[in-house]
Amino acid sequence: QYPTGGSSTNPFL
Amino acid sequence: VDIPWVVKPEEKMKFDSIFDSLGPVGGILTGDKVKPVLLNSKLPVDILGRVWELSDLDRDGMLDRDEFSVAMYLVYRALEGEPVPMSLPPPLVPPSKR
Repeated sequence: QYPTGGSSTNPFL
Repeated sequence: VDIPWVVKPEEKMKFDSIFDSLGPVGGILTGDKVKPVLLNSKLPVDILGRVWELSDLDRDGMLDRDEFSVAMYLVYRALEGEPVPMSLPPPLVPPSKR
């Protein structure tokens, strides 16, 4: 859901 | 380990009313609902990112009522010029999460 490349659940990263 | 939560009852009521106004589903708010509220504070995004890291205690990308209060508490303190801590001090951990 968050296109950060990692498994981040942080919407600010 | 019976430390009082730093979020005072009157603050908690204020944060709860904001939480409820955002339309929580099943008692939780998703990141995309919380994000605009935190951005409203005009704090730098890297600060808000750290606030999120500290408040999303179960790292599920969503905030429940108590996690949201932690986030709002940190935002308000940051607006008053206090630095956002690198890790969550025990008095800031909601009693329900200890």
